[in-house]
Amino acid sequence: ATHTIAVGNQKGGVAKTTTAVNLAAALALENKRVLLIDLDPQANATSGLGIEKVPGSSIYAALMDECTVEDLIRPTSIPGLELVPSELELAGVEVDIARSDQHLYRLAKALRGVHGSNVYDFIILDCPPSLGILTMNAMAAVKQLLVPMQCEYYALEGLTTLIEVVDQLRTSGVNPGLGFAGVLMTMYDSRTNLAEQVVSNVRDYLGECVFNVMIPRSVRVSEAPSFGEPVVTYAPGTAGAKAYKDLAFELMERCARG
Amino acid sequence: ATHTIAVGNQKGGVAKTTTAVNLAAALALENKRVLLIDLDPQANATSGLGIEKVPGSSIYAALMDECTVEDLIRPTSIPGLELVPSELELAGVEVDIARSDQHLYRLAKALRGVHGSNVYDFIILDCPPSLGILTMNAMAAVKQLLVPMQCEYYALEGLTTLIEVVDQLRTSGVNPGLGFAGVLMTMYDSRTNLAEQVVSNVRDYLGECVFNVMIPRSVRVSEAPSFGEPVVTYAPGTAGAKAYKDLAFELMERCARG
Ligand SMILES: Nc1ncnc2c1ncn2[C@@H]1O[C@H](COP(=O)(O)OP(=O)(O)OP(=O)(O)O)[C@@H](O)[C@H]1O
Ligand SMILES: Nc1ncnc2c1ncn2[C@@H]1O[C@H](COP(=O)(O)OP(=O)(O)OP(=O)(O)O)[C@@H](O)[C@H]1O
Ligand SMILES: [Mg+2]
Ligand SMILES: [Mg+2]
Repeated sequence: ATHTIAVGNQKGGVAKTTTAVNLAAALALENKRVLLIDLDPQANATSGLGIEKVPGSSIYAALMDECTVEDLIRPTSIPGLELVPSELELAGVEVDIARSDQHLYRLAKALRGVHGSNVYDFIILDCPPSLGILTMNAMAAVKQLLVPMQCEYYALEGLTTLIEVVDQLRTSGVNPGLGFAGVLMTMYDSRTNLAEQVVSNVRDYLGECVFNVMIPRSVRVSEAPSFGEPVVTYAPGTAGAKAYKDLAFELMERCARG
Repeated sequence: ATHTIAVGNQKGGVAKTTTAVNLAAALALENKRVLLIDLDPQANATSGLGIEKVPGSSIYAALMDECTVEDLIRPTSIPGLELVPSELELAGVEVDIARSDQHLYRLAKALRGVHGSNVYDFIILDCPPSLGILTMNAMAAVKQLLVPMQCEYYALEGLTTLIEVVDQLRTSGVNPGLGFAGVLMTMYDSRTNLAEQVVSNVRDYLGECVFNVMIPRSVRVSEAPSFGEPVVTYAPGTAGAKAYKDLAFELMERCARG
């Protein structure tokens, strides 16, 4: 079975891309077959894996039924990890499909091929920082949402909104099977009270849904993209890289439990 | 004259809201009359000033011509600072005005009253993390864009995109008078090489456009919103608060020079 997971949170800068790229790479390093889809017009996941941003290479064409997702898949420098890249043209899709029929299901339809083919163990979607049409398409197309969550006050505020939106997508019938892969605490700095307060707040509120592993704030993590590599290969022995490898194991366990 | 400044950057989490809230407050503390408009459906600027998020209180109604901006203005706890709050309903405006005529000029039209009345010395707009309709409306309605910029690699990537978009808005005639108030380096941590590299990169590329003041990473800054206050009143003696007060002076000087 293929596990398709959207990495999303409308709050900006909470480590969605860093999590999508490093989780995908860590799963590939564990011999899983992984496809990462960059759904953000900023294309940070694309450059984070050292791939050129080429006009016309994004999922835009597949969302407009001009080609299939399979046509857009590119290899990366990590064996077992493939990518559908992004580029700025993707920003135009929000207005282009806003008024059309079934505008929430464009991605779900485009992914039917790769879902059915059983070629991948995991498909990971990196979402932009908004609740616009691209993120809604991602939430309509998957069964699991992984929510990176900075240990900060504004991020806490956004969490309740996101949970309400997921509930609405479930109860309105847009995606009754949508659930949470989990909430991941990121950029955790144990020296600050604020981080401790936010973590205990989230664990009280969401319990088991919160991953045990927390990603520490680490400058190696933020350096890696400038070398076009995930931190799990750029600096494999560091705290951030180890935490993302632990995340891959914890996620595989959760997927096995169902 | 009223200076209207949009605080924007499509990259998420670069301190747009933190900058908009603290700059607005620091200007008010210098006896300027300031209006802050929260254009982000996340409504972080609203809660960062301790204001309740109330359905129907956002600028949405003014963008749909159902009322004026003046009807929506609320006082804050800081003398001289008023706010047009936000709430989640504002997220709907992207689809609602996407197909209508003049959809880029809705905000410019709505602000004509406050612009002409000379009631305010500064109007500050906090933008969401995207290049969608709300941010484009902000860039079509102002003469100055202030760009907060985290000292990180992904933020550097987004800067060239943003500069291209501003150029297009100018040359296409959407807003020929649009310019930069400046680029502000935020969450600066002098202990990391990455920060030093990014800062020297940006200063080489943009020279005078970059503000002299840099905002240091400081846990007091990220604690302040949980108390519903900007850091300039919550912890006025700290490095982050002082830096935002220096920013207010530097901006006033730039505006005086024209
Ligand atoms: N554990 C970490 N330690 C230090 N820096 C980190 C960590 N995780 C992410 N970062 C840095 O924080 C910034 C924000 O992360 P990232 O871009 O992945 O977030 P995002 O949620 O994808 O942002 P956006 O909302 O713009 O899509 C980046 O510059 C990244 O390098
Ligand atoms: N100088 C600073 N030192 C420490 N933390 C900071 C600083 N500036 C901002 N922060 C924190 O970083 C996070 C991101 O800042 P903020 O929310 O203002 O960015 P933003 O660009 O408005 O995000 P979004 O893209 O979601 O609108 C917040 O939790 C904020 O409290
Ligand atoms: Mg991202
Ligand atoms: Mg913000």
